[in-house]
Amino acid sequence: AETFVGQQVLRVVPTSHEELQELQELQGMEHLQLDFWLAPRGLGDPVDIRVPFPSLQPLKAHLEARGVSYSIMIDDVQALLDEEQREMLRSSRRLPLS
Amino acid sequence: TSTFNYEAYHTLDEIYAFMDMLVAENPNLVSKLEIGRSTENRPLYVLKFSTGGTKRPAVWIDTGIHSREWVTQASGVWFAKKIVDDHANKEGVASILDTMDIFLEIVTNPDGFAYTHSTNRMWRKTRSKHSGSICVGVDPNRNWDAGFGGPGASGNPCMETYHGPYANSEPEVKSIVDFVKAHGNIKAFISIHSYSQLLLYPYGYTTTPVPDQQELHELSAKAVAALSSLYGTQYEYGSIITTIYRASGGTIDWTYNQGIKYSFTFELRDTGRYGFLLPAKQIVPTAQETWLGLQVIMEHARDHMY
Repeated sequence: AETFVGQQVLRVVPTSHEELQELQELQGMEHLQLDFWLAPRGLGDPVDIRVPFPSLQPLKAHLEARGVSYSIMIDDVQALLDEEQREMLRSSRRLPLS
Repeated sequence: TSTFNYEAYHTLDEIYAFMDMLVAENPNLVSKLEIGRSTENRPLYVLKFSTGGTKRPAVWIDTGIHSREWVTQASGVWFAKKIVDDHANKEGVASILDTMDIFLEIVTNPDGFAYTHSTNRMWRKTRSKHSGSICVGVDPNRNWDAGFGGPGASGNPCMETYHGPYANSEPEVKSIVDFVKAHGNIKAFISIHSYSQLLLYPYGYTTTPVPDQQELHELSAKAVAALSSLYGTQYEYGSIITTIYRASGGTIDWTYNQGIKYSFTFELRDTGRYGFLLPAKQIVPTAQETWLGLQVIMEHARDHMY
């Protein structure tokens, strides 16, 4: 199974058309392997991007260089997935015997 | 199904076993239809809830067309049990079932869902492989024959919004298309996604308002008010293209153009704390509040037959 170690989900809320366009251009940069959980829509609408570890610093540098502010929506994707799996395991142990 | 754990995420096999249990416990109300097979030859199961008659006016609800949106399939399981309980207790949707049937497809993209459990929890698309494509999968919510291939979908097979080589190329989509056309009497069609907390109606592929825009907007307001009344969860509502973005080849644009006036898409919790990784403890409250919104739409369809 694919792991998501070191991955984060960044949230960018575009406040100008330039920032919105910046985000739309990022969608086309396939080499960054960005996964847009929420795609660019309009000004003020959040854009959520799951970022593979190798692209994390380059992307943050890219945004900071352009003065595009971002927040970290999910700090550690793998940790959430691990919790989800633990939860599923716990619940399946409670499944009634058939 | 009274001891099934609705507050947990389940595998494809566990959901299929739940469906069989529900049918076995309620043979006079629930039946399981196979409307087709997926790319990887998994059955596409639809639960039919009916108190009799044939080809009665019907409501269609589907969950899980985007496989990573796990709260939707989990909500679909809860919806199925709720319909059965309401019928037994003669409350809620029992009055809907007096005159209408309800069809519920819980795992609309089983190949993708199985893949999220086995290989990549973030998988969204189908698992089809089309000649000439170096990447796998088509976005099943861009593959319908409504503005297909227009702006608002990608022609790049490696993109998450790849529309596919042609409309209905995906058997998961074609099976619903064939079912809707063959049934011919579906009056409300609701396709459930996550996340963002939105209630959307057509169109997504054009800025042209639908002829029934005002009625759908007013009905959305009522549905959202009912949904929010339970836990205060805030929803926005409107047409796809004005509320989120242009999206072509979408499910409810096609169903609306088929004449199914009450065509809606829900985007469930949350607005971006967990996104697709919504904790399991939020499944039941999400399903409960969504059900209140669905009930408003179903009752409106029942009372405004066309």
